Amino acid sequence: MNIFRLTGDLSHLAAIIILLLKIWKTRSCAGISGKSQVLFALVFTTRYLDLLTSFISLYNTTMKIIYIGCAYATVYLIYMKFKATYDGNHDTFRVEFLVVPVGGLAFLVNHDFSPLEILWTFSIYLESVAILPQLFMISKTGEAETITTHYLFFLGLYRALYLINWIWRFYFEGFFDMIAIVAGVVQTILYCDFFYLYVTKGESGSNKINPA
Amino acid sequence: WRRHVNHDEL
Repeated sequence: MNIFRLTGDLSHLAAIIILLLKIWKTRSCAGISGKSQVLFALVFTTRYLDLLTSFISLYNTTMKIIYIGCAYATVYLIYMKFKATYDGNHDTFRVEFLVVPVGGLAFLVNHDFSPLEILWTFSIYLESVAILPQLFMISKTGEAETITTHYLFFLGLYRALYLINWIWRFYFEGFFDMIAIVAGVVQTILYCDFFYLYVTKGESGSNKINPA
Repeated sequence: WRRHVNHDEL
């Protein structure tokens, strides 16, 4: 464990908690893409099946359980409890265009052709594009609530910090996972446009960002 | 680099 990975995990946890609290407190999921949240629940489910097979550390197990729990709680709030506030008309990204190619790629490019490893690879590839429905929805509505932008900022920051973690681990441990690194670079690049808006609009204090 | 399959990251 290094400071970049720890900060990355805490940033990821912060994003997940910010979103869950935002929906719970405002009792509304307006502006939130339910599709992205379903994809994240799928990412955690397929990636953390090793909870059943191997124990790495208390930290690892605890965080995985928290991530899975919060992901499903968020999906529940969006599609069940606060369903009336779900903005289905703007959450129209065709997720099958993400899941199918990612599923195929996971079969073709992986570290080991075993069920658990293919599912892990699927989850890594899926995570890199899982935010697209949310970014697409924001571009369609033309605005995002401030709290949603903070959620996206911490979510984007977490994988950017992981990139530094992988540089650190390559240099100090000789650890190198090409699949995670390439997917992580793609994932972080997808946030660049948002990061620019977040920083520029954030300074002007406008409470909504308007991606072009 | 060494390939590894037991993933220790979240």
